[in-house]
Amino acid sequence: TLSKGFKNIKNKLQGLEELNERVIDDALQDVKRSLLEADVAFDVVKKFLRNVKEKAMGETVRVKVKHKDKKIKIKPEDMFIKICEDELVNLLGPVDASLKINEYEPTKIMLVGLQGSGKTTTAGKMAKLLMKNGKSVLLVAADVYRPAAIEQLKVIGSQLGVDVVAKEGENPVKICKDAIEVAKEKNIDVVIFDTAGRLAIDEVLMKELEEIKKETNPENIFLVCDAMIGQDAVNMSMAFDKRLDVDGFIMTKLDGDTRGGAILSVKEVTGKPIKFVGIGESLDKFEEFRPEGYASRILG
Amino acid sequence: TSVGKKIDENVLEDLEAILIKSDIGVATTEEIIERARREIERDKLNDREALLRIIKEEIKRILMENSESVESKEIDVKPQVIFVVGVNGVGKTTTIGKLTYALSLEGKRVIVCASDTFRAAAIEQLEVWAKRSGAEIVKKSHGSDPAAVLYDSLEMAKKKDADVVIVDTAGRLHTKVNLMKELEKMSRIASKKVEGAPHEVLLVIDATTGQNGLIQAKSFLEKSGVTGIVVTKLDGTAKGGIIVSIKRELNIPIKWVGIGEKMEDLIRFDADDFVESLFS
Ligand SMILES: Nc1nc2c(ncn2[C@@H]2O[C@H](COP(=O)(O)OP(=O)(O)OP(=O)(O)O)[C@@H](O)[C@H]2O)c(=O)[nH]1
Ligand SMILES: Nc1nc2c(ncn2[C@@H]2O[C@H](COP(=O)(O)OP(=O)(O)OP(=O)(O)O)[C@@H](O)[C@H]2O)c(=O)[nH]1
Ligand SMILES: [Mg+2]
Ligand SMILES: [Mg+2]
Repeated sequence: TLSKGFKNIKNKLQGLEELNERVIDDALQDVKRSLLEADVAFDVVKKFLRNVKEKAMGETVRVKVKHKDKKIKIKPEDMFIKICEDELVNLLGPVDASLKINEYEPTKIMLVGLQGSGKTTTAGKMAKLLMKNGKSVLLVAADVYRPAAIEQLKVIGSQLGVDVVAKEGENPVKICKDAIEVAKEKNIDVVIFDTAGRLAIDEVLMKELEEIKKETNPENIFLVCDAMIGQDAVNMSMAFDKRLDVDGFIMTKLDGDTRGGAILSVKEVTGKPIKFVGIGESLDKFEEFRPEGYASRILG
Repeated sequence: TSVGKKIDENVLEDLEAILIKSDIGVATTEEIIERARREIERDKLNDREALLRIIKEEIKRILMENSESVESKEIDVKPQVIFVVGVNGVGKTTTIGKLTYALSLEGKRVIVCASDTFRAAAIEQLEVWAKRSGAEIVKKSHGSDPAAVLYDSLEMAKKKDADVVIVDTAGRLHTKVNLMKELEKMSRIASKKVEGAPHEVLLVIDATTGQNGLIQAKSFLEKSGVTGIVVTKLDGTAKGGIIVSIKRELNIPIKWVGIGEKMEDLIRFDADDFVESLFS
């Protein structure tokens, strides 16, 4: 599954008897370039290179000692590439698509993120997945700003046969609180809050999210992030996480050809897991995040 | 002196980091740094201020070189037909609302064409913008052929002697072959109905986009033609540096900038302002 970035490294290291520091540094330049082209955050790339160098140097010493006069068993280029892939899978994982469930009351899921990242669509996808697992769902239209946002969620709700709580021009905090009461009355298992897209630097709107969190205490707060985002992934994810202490990320639009380096960036800078991925526009295009599927895509 | 040279290496690395972090991309950053390095050595420059000025000038040069005036040619053909295209969620529909408003301030009569017949409530969303910005909307039922809506809107434009038709299209990832073919079909229909149409194809690029933005631009340029770029969401923390690579590699002019979610939040692209904000 190696594409040209790593083919380059393989060719460079081919035929060498062993890895040494000079060769490793040279290969790391190619890794650096490939990861930056994949939109991995600049500082995350630096950290990744340090980790890989440390392991690669450690490996050469170990292999040298173990195979004193014998030929080295693993080809150096394969070992180096394996170290890179393992390090990436290690940083991206482990698999964690868990939802915190409330045993006594409706479980709440709050979706937040930048404008256009895919929150409303993801609300529908999440609802469909939960229903597949036998749960009843209530969708809450907490975006009162975007033209026809409520209508958009209502269309999704009707496609799924799910009720949508909405109130034009009402305060989003009140909408969410009232929705919980509706869910309790109707004995619904899960409530999903679809919030308006916003900039992390919009003080008023970030306060609104903090207010929704304070008043409704959602068990799950997911930051919905467009997988084609570049270096801004760091600012964005840290800002949302600092204000809301998110439970995890949902990366969308991974059905395109973006390398998706932001996946590594947001995980690294916040420590929070990638829970789910969106892989298409229709409501069934949604699955748990599994790191092995993305390591070679990001490494190139 | 050798001490002077050492300072420049560190300073160059710092500036390289700034460029990479603004999504300018590895290849374009290398070229910019390389040119700056040559100029420093040639002029024996030694202070960070001079280096920064050189880099800024180089980026401005890339952004402004070869691009004919940002004003779209005054076309005698009526209506002028503008397609707005791009991947999902970048701000196409909102940009159309803003563009219509700007055109209406110039006294232009605008028709918006609801050719996103796919996404939930896309037509309703455009209807709100049409009402706000003073445009007439041509629409059909959800799920109808986008090309049929286009055809109707061009008919309506001729009938009502409209100045401009702006076509809202569904978000589409450039990797979806059938969706890109759909755009080609719409171009053909437009050109048959109105001479030279589409006269403008605006590709909307989200300022937060990373290196995939360059691939998007290449694909849309090839499949639907692109005559200008709109970069949206520059009111956020993202620097939008990917447009530097797009301009450098494809020479598509950047025409408009989205700086917010309101109708007035659209300004003409200004290379000086853009470059200054890269380093602010
Ligand atoms: N191809 C693809 N498109 C997606 C995916 N998820 C969402 N979209 C599309 O992305 C666009 C934006 O989706 P929305 O759900 O409206 O995004 P949003 O975050 O609610 O937007 P705002 O409410 O304006 O912030 C729509 O065209 C969706 O169909 C995905 O996984 N793949
Ligand atoms: N902050 C900010 N938000 C913007 C800007 N332009 C658009 N948006 C927001 O981005 C989100 C998506 O805008 P849309 O106009 O629906 O994007 P689209 O490209 O038409 O989306 P699809 O049709 O689903 O592909 C909305 O919440 C807009 O308000 C901008 O310049 N700045
Ligand atoms: Mg939404
Ligand atoms: Mg749209």
